[in-house]
Amino acid sequence: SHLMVAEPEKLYAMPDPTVPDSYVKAMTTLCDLADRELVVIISWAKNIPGFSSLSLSDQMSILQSVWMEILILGVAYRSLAFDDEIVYAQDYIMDEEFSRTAGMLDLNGCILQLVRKYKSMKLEKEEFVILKALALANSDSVHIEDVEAVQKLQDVLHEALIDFESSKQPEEPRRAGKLLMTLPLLRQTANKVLHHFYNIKLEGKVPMHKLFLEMLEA
Amino acid sequence: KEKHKILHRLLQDST
Repeated sequence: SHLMVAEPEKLYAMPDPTVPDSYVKAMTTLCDLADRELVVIISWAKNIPGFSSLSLSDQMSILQSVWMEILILGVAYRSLAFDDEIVYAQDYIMDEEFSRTAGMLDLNGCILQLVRKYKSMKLEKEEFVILKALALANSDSVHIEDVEAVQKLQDVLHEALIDFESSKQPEEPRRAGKLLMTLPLLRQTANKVLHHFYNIKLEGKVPMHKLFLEMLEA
Repeated sequence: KEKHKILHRLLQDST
């Protein structure tokens, strides 16, 4: 219930209506949305029980390594009610054609694979919020100093998932494990998306806000 | 840490 309350409000992409759709416009819109989402994710992380008691340095290392996973998991969850469309925001939904224009066909295909997995499992909101917190706690950053404290954070959230499943889905004893087994695909997808935006940064054609750049460079 | 000053500041903000 704590995680349900900590869930942030929806953001809007607000693409510039005066600019025609193009690859650069799509990337500009997504980078701007991601920059604003990052601010929200950072304050969300502070509401995860145990996160704020970590050292500032460990909090930074964790967020720098998992922020894209948190972003993608949110996008995947928002896309659950749609057919083969990626919901970056309620006002920014990419179908196949738009994905092609935006140069995101392959990436959106990866995200769709994740969405299909969660769809087939009928992922619930409670499971989504625990999984998102677990993705945060599951950082494998080599820069973490107090590994034990991070492990404890992981254990508490893992426990929450097991508790939820044993009370809500007792007829599906392997459901918690099944959910955890989606985390590798989430990481793989997030890494691909990071690569994509890092290359865009190198090209230098898309304006990027400071926080987004800072996290991309980390 | 100087390179990551925005993240640092946002984590330190109390809000």
